[in-house]
Amino acid sequence: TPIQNDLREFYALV
Amino acid sequence: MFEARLVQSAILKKVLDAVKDLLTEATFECSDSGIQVQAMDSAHVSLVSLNLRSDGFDKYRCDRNLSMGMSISCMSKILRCAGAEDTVTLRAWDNPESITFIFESPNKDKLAEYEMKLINMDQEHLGIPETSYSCVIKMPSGEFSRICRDLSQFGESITFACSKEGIKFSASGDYGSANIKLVQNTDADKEEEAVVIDMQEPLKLTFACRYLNCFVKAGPLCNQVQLSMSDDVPLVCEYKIGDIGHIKYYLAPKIDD
Repeated sequence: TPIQNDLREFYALV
Repeated sequence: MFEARLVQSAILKKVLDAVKDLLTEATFECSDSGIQVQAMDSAHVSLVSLNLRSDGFDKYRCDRNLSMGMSISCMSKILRCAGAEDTVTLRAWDNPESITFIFESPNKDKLAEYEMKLINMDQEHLGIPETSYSCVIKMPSGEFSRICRDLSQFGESITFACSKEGIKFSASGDYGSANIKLVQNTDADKEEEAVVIDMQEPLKLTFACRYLNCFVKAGPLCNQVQLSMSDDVPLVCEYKIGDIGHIKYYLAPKIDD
């Protein structure tokens, strides 16, 4: 089953 | 003072309908250039980026930048009180503790004011760089809604596969599987019915139905939706809001275990 990513893994918090 | 007036309150109603299933609260950043919202859902899987330009409003005044935390459910309830043809004005003072929504009927015989308390919010703001995507699809928003709805019956996620043949949406689960293929169609009678596929590289990405079915709630805002994708990065699903701005949804892809 594919695992759901967290959006914060792709974009940095600013 | 902050004051923003829209003759068509229906636009704001549709914007709220497009975010209320994803967000419980959000900070509205108001400046001279307009109103911006960036907010993630509570699971940090998706992000809503809303932009309403000041020149798209019928009247707009923002003397100093304001960050106003608002309850989306409360705002949605208030907007349900507006008549379909009403004009809406948002008004707040400097350093506000509340914002007022003013609805005025077309013949100006009814004026309703709703004051909503603002909330203090901790914000997580993501820096999203300008990105060129390997596949950009434009298609009728109604068609995209339909595909997400239909395929959701088969599984929890939908795989988007883009190749030079077109785009294939597929889902599978305990009951079976389904797939829907779309090819480019720029000969459609009406521009809003066109399917335009701009593909630099083939790709395959999987996304959760639950979020896609929230995004399609923006369908009433625009006849067309734009899907921007590259391998291993979030999907961008964009709806234009007339001449006033846009709403973009970002969705993290699912990866194979």
